Amino acid sequence: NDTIEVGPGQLKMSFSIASGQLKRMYNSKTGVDVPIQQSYLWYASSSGFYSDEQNSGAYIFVPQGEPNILSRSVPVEIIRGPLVEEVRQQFSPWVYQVVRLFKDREHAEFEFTVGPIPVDDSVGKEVITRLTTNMVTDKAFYTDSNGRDFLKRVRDYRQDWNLSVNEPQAGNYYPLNLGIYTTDKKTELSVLVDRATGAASIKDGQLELMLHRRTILDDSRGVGEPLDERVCVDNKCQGLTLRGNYYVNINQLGSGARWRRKTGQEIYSPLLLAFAHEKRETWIAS
Amino acid sequence: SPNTYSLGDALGIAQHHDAVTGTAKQHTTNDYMKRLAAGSSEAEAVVNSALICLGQKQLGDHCEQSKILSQCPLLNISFCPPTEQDIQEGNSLVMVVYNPLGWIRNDIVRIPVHDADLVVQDISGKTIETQFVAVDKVTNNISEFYVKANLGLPRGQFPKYWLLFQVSVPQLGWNTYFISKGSGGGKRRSKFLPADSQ
Repeated sequence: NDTIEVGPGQLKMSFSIASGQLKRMYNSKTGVDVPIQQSYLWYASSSGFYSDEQNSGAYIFVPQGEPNILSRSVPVEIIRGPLVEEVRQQFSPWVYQVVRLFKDREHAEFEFTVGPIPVDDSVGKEVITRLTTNMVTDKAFYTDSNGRDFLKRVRDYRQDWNLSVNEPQAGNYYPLNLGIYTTDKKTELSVLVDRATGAASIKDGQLELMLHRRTILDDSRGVGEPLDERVCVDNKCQGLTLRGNYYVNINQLGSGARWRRKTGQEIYSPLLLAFAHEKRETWIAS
Repeated sequence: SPNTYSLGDALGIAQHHDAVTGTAKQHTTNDYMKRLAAGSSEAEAVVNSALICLGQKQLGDHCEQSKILSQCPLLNISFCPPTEQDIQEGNSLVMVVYNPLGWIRNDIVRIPVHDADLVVQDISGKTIETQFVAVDKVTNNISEFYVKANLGLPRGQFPKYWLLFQVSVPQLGWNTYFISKGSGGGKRRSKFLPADSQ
């Protein structure tokens, strides 16, 4: 009784009534059931103090230690219907999310709206979303290679040289164009993205995506500017607000590849819509 | 006739390593954006023209271009003038859907509208199941800010709802849907929850 179930089709999600947070995803057709949490966090951009004078910036991601969680309890609004069910969550004044579960779809669509990131405290912030499960993933995860094959990545390890990791987050981030997934002995957890970004699995059972970065210092590697794009209206300027989607699927071990391949192409090549105001009869006649 | 030369130029320029990785200076990034937007806008005209031609019988070497289609590049912030425009009595909002992939797609589309008394029909006149979902305040606020930033114009009236319905589109093909006023006399035909309900 402490959760609410959402989803008009085979894929269901349950959310805590008390905290508004995601607790579980399950697929009634495949029987896959994964306890899962999803949250937004931000890394404080290093300003040189923690990492030998290296600032976090356009070329280099250097966080100051562990990320800060935005909210443990979120106001939630649930909308039901025959085609889509939505869960709207306000994680902070500058992070908003809508989770959509469509009829006949094997995945959940997460629409994030992040920004403008406040930097009044003179701290650059690098915002991530993190999915946490109880999957025993044994340090391994998979990311695409420029939108092509998914390659196996192992945390704190490179196959062709002895790696010494000094920075536990940045040392394990990989570039994404298509997505990231991880597995245990029964299940696959996959995430596909609608844009190029960075992602990692910092702990077993976890996946995280970098969504938005706003830094206040240059990283002294050549660009000469911090990542601080602004947009102005009537001489009032603010940091950018980003809106995008990522897509989450759970599957039995070995069955996720088909979803990743097909859905990846559908995200890259969406249906094109064009509109006109016309008499129906005239349109059909021509 | 419309062409895609500017898009080709913009895509060529945007393959510089600074554009790919996001390490360009801001004024350079602004230039990439401006060129891509110009190219995209030009390509939109080409696609609209092609869709008009596909949808009608060939008239010799050319097709009749009196009908005008438009697209909605700011649909993600619920800004779409053709769908927000009132549908006149006897008219329909015609939606042409093109599928660029090599398999049939059954997908749910989402467009912003002012009216929740609308009916969607396919090309054979069959009524399609719809759902109306209230547009949230966060989207309205972003829409107001970014429409002014992009177009220099006030946002105007916000759409109240997202209209959702299922479309079916053949591989590398298109389909047409007609959205018209319902017979509800202004009353809502579908149940929905207002945005402020918990």
